[in-house]
Amino acid sequence: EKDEATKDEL
Amino acid sequence: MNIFRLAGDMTHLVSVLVLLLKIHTIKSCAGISLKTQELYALVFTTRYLDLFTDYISLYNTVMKLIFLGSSFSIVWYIRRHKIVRRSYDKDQDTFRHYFIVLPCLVLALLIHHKFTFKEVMWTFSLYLEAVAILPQLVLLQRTRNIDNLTGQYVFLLGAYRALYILNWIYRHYTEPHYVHWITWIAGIVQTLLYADFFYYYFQSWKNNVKLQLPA
Repeated sequence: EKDEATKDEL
Repeated sequence: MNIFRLAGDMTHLVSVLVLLLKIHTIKSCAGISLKTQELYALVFTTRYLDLFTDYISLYNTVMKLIFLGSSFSIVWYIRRHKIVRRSYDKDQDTFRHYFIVLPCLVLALLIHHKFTFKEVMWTFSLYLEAVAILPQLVLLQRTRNIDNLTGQYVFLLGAYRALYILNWIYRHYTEPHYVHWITWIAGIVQTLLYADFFYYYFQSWKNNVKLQLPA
């Protein structure tokens, strides 16, 4: 299960 | 961090700094929609609630502070600065905030990843950012004159999100993370909104004529 990206994005 | 995202962040940074510099040097905000600037300040506020709780990197924190600081400074200049405010065209910049904010808030309450305050606020900021440019595009249509700094501002703003889409494609194929479909859709809608502006911007640039948006 991949964990979610884009929370480290602006 | 990949080149698309760095290019996107730098493009976004330049767009807000170009605008802030324009307003600060010529002491005028002619052609700039205060409504859009206020919506962007709201986007950054609701997007960066984790500014003091989750430390990701120095870059991330510094950029968040710059975006928050510049967007609120621009709003302050247009609202409070004794010279700049005179050039604000409030009769033309009449787009109602709540026509944009309320639907985005309702949508965020209905469609989100997790029903937590931070997550709903973050989702709200994604939806809001996608449509926050509308008052500015309406103002440009109405005033029909686009000084090239404003044109560059809108162009850079659109380009930054297009670069982010390339970043999401890159991350999708190269990283163990996944980019949530809400992020994809909000980003694509946002970029499409700029598409017609891009068309006229390139036409004017190619024919070397002043940028005119059709009524």
